[in-house]
Amino acid sequence: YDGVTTIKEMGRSVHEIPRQD
Amino acid sequence: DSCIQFTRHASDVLLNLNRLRSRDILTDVIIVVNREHFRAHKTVLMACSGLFYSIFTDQMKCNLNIINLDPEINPEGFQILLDFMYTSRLSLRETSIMAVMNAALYLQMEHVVDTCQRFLKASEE
Repeated sequence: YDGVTTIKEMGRSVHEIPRQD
Repeated sequence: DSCIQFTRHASDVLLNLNRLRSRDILTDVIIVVNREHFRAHKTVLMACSGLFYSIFTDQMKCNLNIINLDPEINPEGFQILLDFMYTSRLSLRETSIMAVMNAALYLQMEHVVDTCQRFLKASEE
């Protein structure tokens, strides 16, 4: 990603799989 | 042009993989260590261990879904390494560090071995 502005996102990126359904 | 880097993506994905393991979802191999059974995902094992990488990339062995480890390997040591693979946290206790190191050597997890050796050296000092 050279030369591309990178914005850092500190929050969760994907869903969280529950411990059980 | 710009891009967004989700800084906690690796840990979020790893947590989900560990949730899948604990719910036995899509686990595809049983590792037998001295009669104790551990279910896991081949892809995670081979991403973390040189031994599992060589086993599951071998055409003759990649379809095995039960793997018996050397009887010399201590189940507790293996369990600690398996949890490390799925959490990035390596539990080190005086009583188990040698079993962990022995299992890590066997599983060809050199970085863990080196780190344990440095931890041991530092704690002796």
